[in-house]
Amino acid sequence: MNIFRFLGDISHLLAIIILLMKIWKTRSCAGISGKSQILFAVVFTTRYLDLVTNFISFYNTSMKVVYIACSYATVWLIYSKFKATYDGNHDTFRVEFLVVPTAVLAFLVNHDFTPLEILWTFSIYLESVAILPQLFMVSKTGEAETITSHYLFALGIYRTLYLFNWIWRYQQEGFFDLIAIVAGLVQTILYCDFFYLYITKVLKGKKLSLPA
Amino acid sequence: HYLVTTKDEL
Repeated sequence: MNIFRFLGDISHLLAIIILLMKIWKTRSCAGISGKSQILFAVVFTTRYLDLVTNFISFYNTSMKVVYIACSYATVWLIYSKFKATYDGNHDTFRVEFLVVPTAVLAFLVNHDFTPLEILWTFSIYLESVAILPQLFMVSKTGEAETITSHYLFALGIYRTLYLFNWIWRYQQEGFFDLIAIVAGLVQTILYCDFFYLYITKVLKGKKLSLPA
Repeated sequence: HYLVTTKDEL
């Protein structure tokens, strides 16, 4: 465990909690893509199946359990508890365009052709693009609440920190996982435009709004 | 060398 990875995990956890708290406190999921949240629930479920097959550490197990539980809680808040506030009309990204190609790619490019490994690989590929319905929604409505921007920033910076973690691990342990690295790079690149808007607007106290 | 992931990351 190095500092980049730890901060990455904390940032990921923070993002998930910010979103949950935002929905809970405002009793509304306006501006949040339910589709992205379903994709994240799928990502965690397919990646953490090893919870039942091998134990790594107390930290590892508890973080996995929290991520899974929070992602399902978020989906439940959006599609059940605060369903009336869900902005489905603007959440129109076609998720099959993400799920099908990443599933096919997981079958073709993986470390080992076994069910658990393919599902893990699928989760890595899917995670890299799972935010697209949310970013699409922001670009469609042309704005995002400040708290939603904080959520997106924390979520984006998490994988960026993991990139530094992988550089560190390669240097220190000779460890590298090309699948995770390439997907992590793609994931980070998808956030770049948002990072720019976040730094130039949100951090200066302005609401994130896109030019019409 | 090419290392298969040890899956200790989240």
